Amino acid sequence: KLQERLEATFKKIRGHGKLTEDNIKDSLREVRIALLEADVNYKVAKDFLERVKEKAIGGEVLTSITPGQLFVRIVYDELCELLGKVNKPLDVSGSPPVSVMLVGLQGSGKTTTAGKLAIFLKKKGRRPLLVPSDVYRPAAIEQLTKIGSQINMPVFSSKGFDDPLKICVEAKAYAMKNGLDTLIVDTAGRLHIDEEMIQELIDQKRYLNPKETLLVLDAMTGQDAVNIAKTFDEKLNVDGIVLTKLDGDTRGGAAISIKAVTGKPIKFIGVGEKLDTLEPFHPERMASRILG
Amino acid sequence: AVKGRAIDESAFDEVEEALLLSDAGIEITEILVRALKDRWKRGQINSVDDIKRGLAEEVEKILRTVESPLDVTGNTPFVILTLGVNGAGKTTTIAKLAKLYKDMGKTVLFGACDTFRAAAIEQIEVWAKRLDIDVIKQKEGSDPAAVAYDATRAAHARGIDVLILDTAGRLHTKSNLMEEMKKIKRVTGKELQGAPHETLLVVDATNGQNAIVQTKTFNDALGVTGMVITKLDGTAKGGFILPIARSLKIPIRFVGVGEQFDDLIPFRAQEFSKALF
Ligand SMILES: Nc1nc2c(ncn2[C@@H]2O[C@H](COP(=O)(O)OP(=O)(O)OP(=O)(O)O)[C@@H](O)[C@H]2O)c(=O)[nH]1
Ligand SMILES: Nc1nc2c(ncn2[C@@H]2O[C@H](COP(=O)(O)OP(=O)(O)OP(=O)(O)O)[C@@H](O)[C@H]2O)c(=O)[nH]1
Ligand SMILES: [Mg+2]
Ligand SMILES: [Mg+2]
Repeated sequence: KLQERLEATFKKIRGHGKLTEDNIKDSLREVRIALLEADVNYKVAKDFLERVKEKAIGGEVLTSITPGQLFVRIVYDELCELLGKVNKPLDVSGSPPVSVMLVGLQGSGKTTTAGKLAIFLKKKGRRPLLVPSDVYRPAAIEQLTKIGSQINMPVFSSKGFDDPLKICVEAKAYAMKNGLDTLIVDTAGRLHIDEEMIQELIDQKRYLNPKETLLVLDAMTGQDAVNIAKTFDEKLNVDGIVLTKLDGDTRGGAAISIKAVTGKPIKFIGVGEKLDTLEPFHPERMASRILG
Repeated sequence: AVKGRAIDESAFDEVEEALLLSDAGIEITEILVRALKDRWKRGQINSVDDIKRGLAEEVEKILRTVESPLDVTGNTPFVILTLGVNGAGKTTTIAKLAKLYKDMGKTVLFGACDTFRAAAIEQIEVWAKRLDIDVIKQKEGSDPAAVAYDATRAAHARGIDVLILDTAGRLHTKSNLMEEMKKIKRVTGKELQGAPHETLLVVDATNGQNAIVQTKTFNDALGVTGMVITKLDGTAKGGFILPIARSLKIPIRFVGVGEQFDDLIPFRAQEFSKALF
């Protein structure tokens, strides 16, 4: 456990000692190892540790707390601070129909998350319409349609369309006609470096003018998380992140990386394949998980 | 003349950074950096170019031990059981494999053993139609092992060359799902002795260190005989195959580089180590 490893590095300080640049050097190394093992980006970890170092130096070690405990506390607090201390809720305010657009890499969990969001919004008294706009992946429209029927939610019938933009135009009209107030738009997975596909999203977003553009990211993502998040954010101006598949044992350091590099809040986490497995993001729980 | 800039200890920081950024992980990074520093101390490395070349050699050496192409000629039908976590690229990879084997003049059959996920059967049917391949399936919600059994039986009866079984994505931490996979594998073997002949783990190149524990867990539970690394057309490097190659020695059969059925290439240690940096 990290705390135990840190206690060992602090064997030299006791009681009324202070944390100094010298005596925290080994501890910083231990934290760095923990962060890298947790998939925090190499450069993000470096910057993070600099801030921890500044915070830690001069710290008083009281008799009631060990130097290891003090140090872990500092690291934990810094992580919580970075991850965003307050949960930023989904914003669906404005004259209906309001749009929420889901974007991200292939297989990250967008289509499933769309279904989960529909349930979430229904519980908040909204009347969502699921909009399948992935015209590329085999049976993608069928997938969201089936999800919709599993949870008794309306799904726009995109079948036969080959243009995501046209789907959004027709879906909006359908929503207005049927008193549905929130469009949940599922898009095709795409690489952040696929310029043509990113342009398609830019065009789609320009038309929809969504209240929320959510980047759906797999929590198992490694060092590449910074590239993915940075590019999607630069090209699309993302409003929030959904981190999926946190029901596994991945430490989820990608959360730190994307928050550090985009500043955008993580709004939800996905913790299962069933459609009732969307939870609000809790920074303290994520911080503990990352520290292992 | 000096080939490339002369070096000091800090030149090795770049190696460390490159390896860590590739998702190789701390352990193998320290091992490789130490190996290169030893060479430098013994005078075998004298420039930055030497370091780069030395690193490529060390990486290639490790990866060559897992460069072992899949030979499907040993059995008829040759049964491939695919598995992996959710969204890794299993179903798409199966389509790519089918194309590869069809182009070789082989007959291919699909077993649609993902009876759980919405439209999973429809998805594989689209691919099957494009490839003019049959799919053995049952209705959504049925027992995946029953489908595996039917598909193996059908492949055997029809004299099919290659049977490829698609399964539902599952996180390796879910013991009931791991038990389900064991049952699928067991039942396949009951219908045809020796089947499945390849237990193929599909892993997403954008994963970080979790790819290692995924592989270990699936291997401990089921015995993985081959791997495919997908989505290498992105910017992720898939460096986790270094620690996996070193500790588990599981052959890496193919690499996925796109979403179409031609986007599958055989794993080559040399090409991979070049692309790593
Ligand atoms: N265990 C787990 N599985 C998830 C979670 N979210 C999604 N999945 C699964 O991940 C796989 C991929 O999910 P999809 O919703 O199809 O992903 P996608 O982003 O729409 O994929 P593309 O459209 O191909 O880009 C499916 O097997 C889902 O059931 C989650 O939070 N936990
Ligand atoms: N860019 C890229 N995308 C890929 C590759 N392989 C698969 N994909 C995409 O990844 C997404 C998920 O692929 P699937 O084949 O559905 O993955 P899966 O493992 O069967 O997913 P589940 O059955 O839900 O667990 C799809 O959008 C595929 O097109 C690849 O090599 N490169
Ligand atoms: Mg999808
Ligand atoms: Mg699949």
